[in-house]
Amino acid sequence: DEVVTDKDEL
Amino acid sequence: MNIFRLTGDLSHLAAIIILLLKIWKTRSCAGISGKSQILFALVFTTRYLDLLTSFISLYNTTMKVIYIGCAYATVYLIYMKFKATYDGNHDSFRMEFLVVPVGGLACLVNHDFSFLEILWTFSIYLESVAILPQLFMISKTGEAETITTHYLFFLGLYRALYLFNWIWRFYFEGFFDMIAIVAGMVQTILYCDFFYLYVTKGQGISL
Repeated sequence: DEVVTDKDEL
Repeated sequence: MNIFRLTGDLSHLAAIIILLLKIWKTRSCAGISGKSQILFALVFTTRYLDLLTSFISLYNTTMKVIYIGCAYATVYLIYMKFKATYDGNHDSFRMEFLVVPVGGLACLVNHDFSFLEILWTFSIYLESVAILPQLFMISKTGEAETITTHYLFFLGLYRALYLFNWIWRFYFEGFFDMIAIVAGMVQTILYCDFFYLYVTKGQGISL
């Protein structure tokens, strides 16, 4: 799946 | 990763640890809204589900696990271990007044209508207002202990620093996420009144 939102940010 | 993001994360971590230590050391959760803590546990749970699907970095995984673990530990201390000291009568904000509208909004306004993304969006919206039961409790009792105000200060500072992080990322990476930015602004604005009291009255607040 394409990452939609930035899951690096907490 | 930039300096605003890092100090934001550390500020968030400091807030969480301060609250846990306060409750643990004083053996009391007086003045702390259990409902806000339940909402934060819900925020972390719904936002960090990607822990199960993808790996980003050791830093990322570690922080997420710490945030989730501390959130549940705090809820456990309030509702189980030090239940006798929990001031439920003054913690009367109705959680469903936040969770239901936020859930509806997350379904309507999101980046992608998929399970993980809707829960992520829900967590962003919910986090922005999750502190309301705590602020409501302080307004009801008319006071907050020094250490509680430190907790609120770092918790508010964290999202304010994230706003600078997003400005930074917009200029240097062309990145921006309108949902996170608007929710982050709302979240920070909710703390402004408190920031003013914290700076002018310093530490312990009595209204």
